Amino acid sequence: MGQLIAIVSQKGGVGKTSTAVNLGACISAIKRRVLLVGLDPQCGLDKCFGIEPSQTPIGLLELLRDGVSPAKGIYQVSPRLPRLDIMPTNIRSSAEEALYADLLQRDPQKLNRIIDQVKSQYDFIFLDCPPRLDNPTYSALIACDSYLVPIQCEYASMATVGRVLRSALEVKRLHNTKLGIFGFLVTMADKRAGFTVKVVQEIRGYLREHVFKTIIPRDPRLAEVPSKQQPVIAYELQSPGAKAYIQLAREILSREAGV
Amino acid sequence: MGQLIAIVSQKGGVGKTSTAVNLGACISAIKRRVLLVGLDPQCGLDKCFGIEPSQTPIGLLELLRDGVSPAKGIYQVSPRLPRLDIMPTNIRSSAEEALYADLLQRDPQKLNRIIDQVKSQYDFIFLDCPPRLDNPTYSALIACDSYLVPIQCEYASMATVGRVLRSALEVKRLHNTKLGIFGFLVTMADKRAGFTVKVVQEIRGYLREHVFKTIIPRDPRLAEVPSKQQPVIAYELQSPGAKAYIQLAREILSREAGV
Ligand SMILES: Nc1ncnc2c1ncn2[C@@H]1O[C@H](COP(=O)(O)OP(=O)(O)OP(=O)(O)O)[C@@H](O)[C@H]1O
Ligand SMILES: Nc1ncnc2c1ncn2[C@@H]1O[C@H](COP(=O)(O)OP(=O)(O)OP(=O)(O)O)[C@@H](O)[C@H]1O
Ligand SMILES: [Mg+2]
Ligand SMILES: [Mg+2]
Repeated sequence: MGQLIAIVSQKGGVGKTSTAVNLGACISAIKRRVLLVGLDPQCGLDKCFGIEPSQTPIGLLELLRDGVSPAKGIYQVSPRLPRLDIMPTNIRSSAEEALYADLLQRDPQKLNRIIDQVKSQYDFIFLDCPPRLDNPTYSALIACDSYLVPIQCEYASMATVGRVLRSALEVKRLHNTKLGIFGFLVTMADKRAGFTVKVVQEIRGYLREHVFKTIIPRDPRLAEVPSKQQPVIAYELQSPGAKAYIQLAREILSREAGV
Repeated sequence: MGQLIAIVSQKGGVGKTSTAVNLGACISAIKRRVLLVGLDPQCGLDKCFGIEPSQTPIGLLELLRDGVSPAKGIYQVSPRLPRLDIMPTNIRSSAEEALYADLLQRDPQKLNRIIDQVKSQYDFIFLDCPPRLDNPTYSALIACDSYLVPIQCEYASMATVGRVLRSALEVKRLHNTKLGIFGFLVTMADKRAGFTVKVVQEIRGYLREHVFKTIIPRDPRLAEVPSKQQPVIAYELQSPGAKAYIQLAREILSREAGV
């Protein structure tokens, strides 16, 4: 039975979408079935795979609105990554964005019911959330088993971790008793910056065993994903970014196996 | 009479808060009076100056809720920057964040009425918005004269410019006929990344004369602002980041003078 993991941070630009795409791809490359669900109305996840709403008639918006079978809103990303599927957000305009927000507001459990129908077909399902803690992120926390928080290795993004923890505790108390911490991931660690070692120490001191051992370095090759329209392991396997996400996938799988 | 400028982008982590802090400081250093208003419930702006809600009894939340004189919610940032003031967001909890959202939802013009009372005392007022286009950003677009959009020099953030333009056009049509483009600012341009030249060319080709000539380079010294709790010109005047924001301030002031 698959684990449903929401990738969450109110701080923008910390690597939520990049982690969904690259970690998802690396885990699927190690013989696990992975589904990526784009909850961000910016459609950042769709864009990382070159998915245009015109090519995918059904996505999350249609599933929320029309109640068709979720399998219709799931697409294989690429023949080279056979175990990686995506459920695109499929939002094309501000009007559709407003509709999307309204559908989630009226029935925050709807997302949960949609995902439940496909959960058994995957080992991991990652929900890519926008930089906010109200809906759609709130609905994601209601549905998921645990949450992963990327923390950009800079002062500005450390400060916002407290809000995520408080929001998650509220959801756990009111809606989803199973909600746990999947982990905190240090991203964009820049060797050139003098503060990197100190920030990593502060993060580990504060969040302890919940912080992944693997740290994702700042690597411009990772920023090419939206233009290459594929995960970094598909075009630059030897880059520091690709190696780090592979290592993270291994760390997660060995943790799951209780090693 | 001051110009009211909203700093807007749905894409997270593109340098909205950094631009508010550093551009605001540089313009105030060139003999203009500047007010920074923090609209982001994450309180990123407050944190860049080390302002804790406990030190500032009144901020934007109190002004929206209690209707006291706006001057009570404005503080001088530092004696070394005598012409730079801040109106902090002052949000301490998720409950206050929900109250803030509710106050803006019920009366989107309220922000406009508050700022109007202090506008004549400043040459520039910058509104730092969160990474979203609904409230509080929508209220900011209703109130402001023009908007500034930072565009991180990467593929992911280029794609989201269209949404900002469409949202602004809607506000202009429905609520605020004076709304204009203050400019698009390329930020975090990384010399190491192979795509930088191409991305800058695409941005200039698409947005033409609306793109500032000045480009802000990726500079780790800029990421230290939240820990130094002052703008970069106050602690590292010779850094690439400080020089770029000084140059941007000069470009803006010479443009205003019609040079
Ligand atoms: N380790 C990294 N090194 C360098 N660039 C990175 C790295 N991770 C992500 N990026 C780039 O940084 C930018 C922000 O990353 P991303 O879009 O994944 O963040 P996000 O948290 O999903 O943003 P948002 O808050 O807008 O959803 C993107 O341009 C991405 O390509
Ligand atoms: N030119 C730059 N070079 C290097 N780092 C930068 C630069 N500008 C901003 N930063 C850093 O990048 C991170 C994101 O910047 P910032 O917080 O200003 O973006 P934002 O758009 O306000 O984010 P949010 O969407 O969360 O409000 C911060 O840690 C900041 O210190
Ligand atoms: Mg994202
Ligand atoms: Mg900000």
